[in-house]
Amino acid sequence: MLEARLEQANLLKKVVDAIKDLVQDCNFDCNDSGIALQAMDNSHVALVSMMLKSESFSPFRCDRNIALGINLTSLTKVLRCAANEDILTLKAEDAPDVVNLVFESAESDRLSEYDIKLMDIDQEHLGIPETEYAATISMPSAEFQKICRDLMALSESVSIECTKEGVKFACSGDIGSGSVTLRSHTNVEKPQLNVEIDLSEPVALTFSLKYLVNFCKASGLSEQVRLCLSNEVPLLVEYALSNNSYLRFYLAPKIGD
Amino acid sequence: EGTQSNITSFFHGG
Repeated sequence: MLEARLEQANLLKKVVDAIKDLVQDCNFDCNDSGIALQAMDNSHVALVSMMLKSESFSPFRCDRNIALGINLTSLTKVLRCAANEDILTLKAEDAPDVVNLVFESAESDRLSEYDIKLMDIDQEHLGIPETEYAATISMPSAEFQKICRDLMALSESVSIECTKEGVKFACSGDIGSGSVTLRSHTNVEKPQLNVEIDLSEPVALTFSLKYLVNFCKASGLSEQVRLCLSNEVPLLVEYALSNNSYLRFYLAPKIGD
Repeated sequence: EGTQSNITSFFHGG
């Protein structure tokens, strides 16, 4: 059986909120290392990969591999019933029809309990190759969100160009063009504002802004976002969570002119 | 602006 207790319901609320507009029905794959999810969007352009390590839960118990097929709209409805600071426990039997969610208030004796019916989801699991990226950029997640939203007002696409000079986000559309360039920057007092650029070779790629803006819904999960780029491979946008847990998005590039 | 590629052409089933 599965029993996984999260100190704060807020973490799962934010993760589900960040991905629910991109993917609808997902398997939450539970085993002794934690709870993982991999799902593509309907257009097969983007891939979501979430890992909540067992260390992110206390306690965590999962005796055998269980796939919980959950509709994220249903999960959102139930998670709205939890206060952000509630303790959340996920429970399921070994061959479950439902997943059980228990919300406990740390400050009162309230205990809420919900069951969500599970679905049989036949999901294609993709192998993501280990990649040595040519450019890795760590930057404030709020800054990345603002850049993507600002540029989307002008264009559907953004080119991300990373050289030793810095990283340039540029777009052009019917009304004109725009760009934002960032250089490496260290803020000793506020390290969450750091911009770090690790480059082994110059990279230039074009991506759909609609998807990037969607990924940025995860900004509340982490102060920093990591962008990993290599020419002609999907962009990795990573929000690191505590205990080595993560929420990653992969986006296929636009190719040719 | 280029043609949108498909994620499955980079990551294969496994």
